[in-house]
Amino acid sequence: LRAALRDSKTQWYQLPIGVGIGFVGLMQFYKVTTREKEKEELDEVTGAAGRKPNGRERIRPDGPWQVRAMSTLPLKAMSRLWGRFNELDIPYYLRVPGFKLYSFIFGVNLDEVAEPDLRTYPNLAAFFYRKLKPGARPLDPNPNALLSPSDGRILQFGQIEGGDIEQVKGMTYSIDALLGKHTPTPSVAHGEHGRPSERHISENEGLIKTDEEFARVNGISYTLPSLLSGGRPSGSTQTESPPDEAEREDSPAAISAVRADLALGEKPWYALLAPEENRTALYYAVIYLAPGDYHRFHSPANWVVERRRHFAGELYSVSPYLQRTLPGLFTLNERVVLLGRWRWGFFSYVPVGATNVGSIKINFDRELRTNSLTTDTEADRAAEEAAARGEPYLGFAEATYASASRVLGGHALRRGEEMGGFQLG
Amino acid sequence: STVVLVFEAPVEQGSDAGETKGGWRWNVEKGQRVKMGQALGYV
Repeated sequence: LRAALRDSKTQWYQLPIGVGIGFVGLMQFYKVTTREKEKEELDEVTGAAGRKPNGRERIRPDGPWQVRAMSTLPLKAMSRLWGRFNELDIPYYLRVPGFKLYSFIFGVNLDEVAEPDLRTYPNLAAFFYRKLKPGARPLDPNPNALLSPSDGRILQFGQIEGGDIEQVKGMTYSIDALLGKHTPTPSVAHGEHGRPSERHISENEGLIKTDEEFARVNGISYTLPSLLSGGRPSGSTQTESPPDEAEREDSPAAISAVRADLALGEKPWYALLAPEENRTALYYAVIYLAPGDYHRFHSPANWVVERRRHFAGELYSVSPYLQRTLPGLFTLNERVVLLGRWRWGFFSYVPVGATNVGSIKINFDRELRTNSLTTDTEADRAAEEAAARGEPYLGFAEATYASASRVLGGHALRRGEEMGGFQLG
Repeated sequence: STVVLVFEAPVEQGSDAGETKGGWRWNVEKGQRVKMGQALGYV
């Protein structure tokens, strides 16, 4: 062996280039295969693709390089910083030219702003969340109309078939991903005919037959107007000097006025909840609010909000461009899902946050905090607790509204009533 | 920011006479600008 090593002549020569390329290709294929295999094994362990071991959703969107680059940015931190920046007071004499410039760029109609003196808005955040003059947005007089909850542009609408909602340019996502699982109620999901509110009715049947009984459920003197406004039982709001009979909330005149307002006619109160038609379907509409739009939103119909689900997701931009390029955008972003019923059955209202407008405010839900470190931490903790229990993390925190409206089973909203809005950051 | 509405509504039903009644009808078009309070559709 020593002689062979010593006496053998070493001769170097070039490999054909094709062999080299083939070798590099083979190595690359091996690396990719190994990586994919590791990923599949991880998914098997965690139970679902794209999840951290604790179950909290990790945002790993597919799409062009712009989307991938965006997914590496700390969008929520940037959004909070943007919000803080816009809460800085603008020098008094710069407010008018500043807000006029903003209005010019984004098309704000200053004639309909409730406070015409622009100097009273200390910063852009206050101007952004401005109110409008009374009567600037008249409600459609048809009581059977579903109203637009805010100013904006209709991006998409249609009927939900097979549980999928179509996004712009044909992208689809499932209704479960948007609203959370077990939604809507089985009567809708299974496409059964009939009245989805039978549970409510059967619980209360025999108790409530008239408006007077409606006003005395379970011995508590709730009244129709107070229920619909989410108010307290009338007994707890009595003043020292009793109001005139005509002004009392539970007076026949007041009840008749509300019944007329709700277009109830001679129907029982639960007609608000139960559809009369035999066959129903699920519909959807997507409305995009541009930066210059009025950013408070109002109730699109008379309905009862039964519960709220807060998804502490990401805060991608929701511009039409990104909606075209990022599939399932609405199921990634932070959003508040309000679930309830209207007279035709299931009803839900979903404000979806964006990078510049990350804070969603719901007027009747003071505990709700969106785009905050606290909610992120709580979501992480909830995910870890669920993982410790061996249960899947559902991805949202849920609250129910049942305090004031025991009869309706939630918080009642009237058409056109202000529900909340989007705030900067 | 964006708002998504998902709701249940009656399906328009046709009769033998060719008439339709009672269903949900949209009152908007894709890309249309809307104002708060404007009707998106009717039952």
